Amino acid sequence: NVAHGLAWSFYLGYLRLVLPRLEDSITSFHADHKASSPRWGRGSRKLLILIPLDSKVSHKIEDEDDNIHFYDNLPNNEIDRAGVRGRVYKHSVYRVRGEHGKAHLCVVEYATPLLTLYNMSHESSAGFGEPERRQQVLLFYRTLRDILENSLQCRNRYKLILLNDEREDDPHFLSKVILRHLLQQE
Amino acid sequence: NVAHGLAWSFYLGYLRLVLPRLEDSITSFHADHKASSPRWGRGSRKLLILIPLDSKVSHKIEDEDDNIHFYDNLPNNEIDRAGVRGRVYKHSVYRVRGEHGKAHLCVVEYATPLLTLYNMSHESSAGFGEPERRQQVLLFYRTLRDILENSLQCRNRYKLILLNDEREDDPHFLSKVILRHLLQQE
Ligand SMILES: Nc1nc(=O)c2ncn([C@@H]3O[C@@H]4COP(=O)(O)O[C@H]5[C@@H](O)[C@H](n6cnc7c(N)ncnc76)O[C@@H]5COP(=O)(O)O[C@@H]3[C@@H]4O)c2[nH]1
Repeated sequence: NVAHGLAWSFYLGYLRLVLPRLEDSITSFHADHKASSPRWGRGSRKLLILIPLDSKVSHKIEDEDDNIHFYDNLPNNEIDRAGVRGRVYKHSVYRVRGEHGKAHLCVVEYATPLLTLYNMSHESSAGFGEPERRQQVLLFYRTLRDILENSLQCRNRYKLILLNDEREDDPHFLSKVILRHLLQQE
Repeated sequence: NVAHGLAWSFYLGYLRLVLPRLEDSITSFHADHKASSPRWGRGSRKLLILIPLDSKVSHKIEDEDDNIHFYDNLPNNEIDRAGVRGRVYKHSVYRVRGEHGKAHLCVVEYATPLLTLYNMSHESSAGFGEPERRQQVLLFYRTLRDILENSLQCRNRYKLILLNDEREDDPHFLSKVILRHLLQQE
């Protein structure tokens, strides 16, 4: 089951490495941006991980919703990995505006392995197609959720946001979902 | 089958992005290092991908064999991916000395997904153990080899090097294997 392995890979090869360092990255970022930054609520000191059920991942989140703007990147983390000296791990910070006009900063990205699921479903030799893909996304989400719930290193450092397909009609669907999750924490 | 998904992920999320740019990266690197660099043979303009059958990946290749030294990194490639702005992709260049004393430069790294296989085999909830792991490495290798052989964008840009377990006894096993593959091309 492809999704099972991708969830483990995402945890073992990425989240387990970066989530423990996230708090420090945000603190030093906030120190460098004191004068200009909008509020950093308590909810926004976590990595928000977007999991769209249709696997359609955007490379630039601001293209999805004009209430979302790229703000800056967190400082780079350099880790020697499998022969690559100083492999760079980083996250992007976005400014998300609510319907009431108030803006919040947050660290958000799509779950990268969904790109693999999406692309595999279009490669005939990869062995699965669009009908199975939605099941694989759900399996990815549940497996990842269970792994993270049992991970002491990652506790309270992330939030998984499962995105349903009805997002097509509302141009501000994504910013509303993100804000709802951010404000839930405070 | 975990290895099948990891091979596709490695191709779709990495090799397909970086291999077409490798030639240009090496050319600009060579221009910047003209005065000091040892020979860049024809065989070394490919990414050498190490696949150890026992899944035991080292983070610093020079730790494996004292005839291998880290030389420098190729220039960074920055690509917007899944909400991460300017995600960095790079490779490390190593200087490999032969038994006759002559040194060659090459771009080499371990296949990172093997780290996932290794770590999963030690996580009880991940669903497979050490006995199945070797089979998974072979499946990873064969799947990757077939995908790459059918990829027009990646043709002639890589070399898969399957490493057998008998490497424990010879302290210069790895450098000899790498040089044999490099010189095969010229
Ligand atoms: N958002 C995000 N930022 C990152 O820096 C990052 N690094 C990894 N991942 C995701 O975590 C998981 C485990 O990564 P691993 O390194 O074992 O496999 C990686 C690795 O073998 C290879 N690869 C990708 N990027 C690089 C890179 N920069 N250098 C070397 N290898 C890389 O190709 C595989 C698939 O990559 P992605 O499909 O981008 O998603 C990965 C994967 O789902 C990331 N996700």
